[in-house]
Amino acid sequence: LPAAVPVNPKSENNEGDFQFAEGYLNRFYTISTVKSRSRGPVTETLKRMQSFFKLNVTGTLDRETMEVMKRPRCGVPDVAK
Amino acid sequence: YSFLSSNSKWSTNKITYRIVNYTPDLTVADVDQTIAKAFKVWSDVSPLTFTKINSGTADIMISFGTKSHGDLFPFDGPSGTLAHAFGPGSDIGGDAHFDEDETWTTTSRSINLFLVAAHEFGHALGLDHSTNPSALMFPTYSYVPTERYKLPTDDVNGIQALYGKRTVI
Repeated sequence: LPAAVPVNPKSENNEGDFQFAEGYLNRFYTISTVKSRSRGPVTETLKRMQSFFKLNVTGTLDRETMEVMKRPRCGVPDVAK
Repeated sequence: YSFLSSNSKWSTNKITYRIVNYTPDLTVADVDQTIAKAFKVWSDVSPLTFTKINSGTADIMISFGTKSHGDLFPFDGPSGTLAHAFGPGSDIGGDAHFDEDETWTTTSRSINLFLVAAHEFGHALGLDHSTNPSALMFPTYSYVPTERYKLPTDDVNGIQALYGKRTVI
């Protein structure tokens, strides 16, 4: 898996957040492990997640997105594998 | 609302369930009553009936487990993933698994078993996650009072699109 979800370099996210978000997207939104070697498709996956939850669709790992990702939830993917 | 797939529904309206094991967080009676109540939210608005069996293979097998628990989708400890279920089908199809690392309650404290079970049974009947935040089938957990619980309109529309409305005789 790639090292990090693409984020705004000026954001305050730490590496733990990136890895958590990447695991979340991989589990519930199915990041392609091949395509995600370039950052673009991962950003698109993050946008799909933000769109699903009616968040601001930025493709960046902002605080609001992280809060949704950390909520307890059902284990069934939002985008099926 | 949305469906797991276009053909993912039970071919019969008479569905059986079995509680394979129980959480130590609640009494057996509490779990039995809570699971029955979770099925009732769906049977109240559709032609489906749910019958509990105590041995053999039921359409919906219900179990509590931790981490790796016999399928390809291990649980993750407290919080995070609470439970998951499989769409209608044979073998593991229809089954619902609950993470025993959660603290299950029948109140607003910690994780309410009724709300999670009713959500998972929606999957077991063929419903996918809804993007409507007020729907039971929204993927994240939030507590709402469970006394006199009424299934949200989005979920009623979803289950009735799959199985039709309940016929009043």
